Amino acid sequence: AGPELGPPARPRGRLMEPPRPAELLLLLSCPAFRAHFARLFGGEAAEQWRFASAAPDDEVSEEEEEDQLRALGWFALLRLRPDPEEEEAAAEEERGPAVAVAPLGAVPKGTPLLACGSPFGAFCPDIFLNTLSRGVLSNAAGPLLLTDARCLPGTEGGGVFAARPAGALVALVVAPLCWKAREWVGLTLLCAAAPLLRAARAALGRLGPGTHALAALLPPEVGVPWGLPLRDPGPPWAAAAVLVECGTVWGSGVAVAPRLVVTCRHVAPREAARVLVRATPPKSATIWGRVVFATQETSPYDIAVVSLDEDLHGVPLPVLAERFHEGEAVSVVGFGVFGQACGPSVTSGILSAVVRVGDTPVMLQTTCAVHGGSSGGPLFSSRTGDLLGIVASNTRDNDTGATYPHLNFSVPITVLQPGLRRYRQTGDLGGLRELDSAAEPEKVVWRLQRPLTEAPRSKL
Amino acid sequence: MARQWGPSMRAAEKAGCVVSASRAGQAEAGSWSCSGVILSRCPDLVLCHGGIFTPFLRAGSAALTAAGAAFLPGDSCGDDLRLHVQWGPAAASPAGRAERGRPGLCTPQC
Repeated sequence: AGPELGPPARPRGRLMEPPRPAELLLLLSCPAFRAHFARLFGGEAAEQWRFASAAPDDEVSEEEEEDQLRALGWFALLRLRPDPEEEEAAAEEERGPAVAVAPLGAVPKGTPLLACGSPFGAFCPDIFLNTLSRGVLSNAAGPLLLTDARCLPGTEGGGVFAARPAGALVALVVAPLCWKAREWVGLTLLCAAAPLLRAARAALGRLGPGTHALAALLPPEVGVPWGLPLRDPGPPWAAAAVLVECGTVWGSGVAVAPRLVVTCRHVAPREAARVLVRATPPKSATIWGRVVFATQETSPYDIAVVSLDEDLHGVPLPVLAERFHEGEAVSVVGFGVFGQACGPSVTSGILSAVVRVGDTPVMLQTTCAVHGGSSGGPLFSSRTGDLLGIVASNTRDNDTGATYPHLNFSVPITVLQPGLRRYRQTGDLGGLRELDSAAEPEKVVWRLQRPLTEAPRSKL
Repeated sequence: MARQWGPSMRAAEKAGCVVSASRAGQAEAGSWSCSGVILSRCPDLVLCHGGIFTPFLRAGSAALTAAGAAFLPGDSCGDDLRLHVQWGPAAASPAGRAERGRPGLCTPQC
């Protein structure tokens, strides 16, 4: 959760309302969600993905896991048995819809979201009921949404709300924990609320006269206030990442000029190699280019620069940052997780460390979730939209093989700025070539070694 | 920024609930539970995740992936299904009712 949340909305530990008996009206699913789920997580990819919703200490049998997967995109509509006392006491304005629903697509990628669920369900509601978690909308494929708000088992079915439209229900939690190739991805799978409630309305209409009237009680979608654009464009930098393909290798990149894309050397390692760059929809242009510069293997900076055959239109060109503020809110945009099957994902966090050699920043660390495929992608200041750095890697523990998405390393854009500026103005690569002769302390930092406090003395 | 989240936090607080499913007469077998959203009041309608209903499906989880199944009526689960929904004071109380809920307190006329 971000530190800026307001005062707690409620003191914890107050008396819960007594459990109320309910009846199941229907089980429903959103066909479009299931279709996108099958496209992104089915087929060949199915082997790689796992969505755990059992409590951590539960051994889950194969059969149980299959049951969970089958039920993943299903929801239940319940009607509570009337409580005469409550019915009597409820004033007129308390009857009817209890939430407002955001239309599908009203919340763009990168928008802050608030997830509200009860970890471990009814296990200990006095303590865990309505626990909040904040993140952003990381990606969307139709009604299938992803957020980097941290959620735990038991929060399935919990609501996810937007700040704009204020307090609108955007989605419900489908799977709090997603594992790709046995690594926790740090994203929560959601189903958009609007299409789900449309499906519920349609189903109630088909179940018979008794339930027909209930369809009218389901919450409406929030209209867009007059004069505002139909679609909130979202933060412009969310569309700045491009997909970079070099032979069979692909990764992310960012355009710093209409014909200049920066990415990582391990994405486009060979100078003069041909590269295909894809901008993100809706202006998804595909343009060829050529690697004009790639650092040597010995350089601490894993950077490559691509010159495009034609201008990249419609992709916002970021302002390059000159300063870094530890603790500031940042966002990473990259094609990790889904690669080319989906547009780039946005994840949020803070700038957790600026590692310097002397006074010069040589490495940035963030708490955003960064996955394989995000390399070369942009790191932005969420507040200003300035480009802070180029994502180079996340962290892998060589002993256990575990990967830590939320500890990652970026090359500060200030390291690249002089060389990029010189190349753009004169076509001379000299400034960029200086990256190949970075000083030893910079190498030590990027090898994640402890800096030597003093040069070891010779024993001769 | 804090102000930005006020309405969302209130909405989440009011709509949030937990749902538990158990078998009639088998309390000791434990229950399945998840989170949910209160959609409307009087009548109270709640939307929650379907995963906790799988053990109760008459035709088993295969019913969920049967071709063309977009929804299943309530009676696709067995008669022994017992459901309970619980929420916090913010969701229950129009102003004042939560106070009413505290036995032993009163406001004597003076």
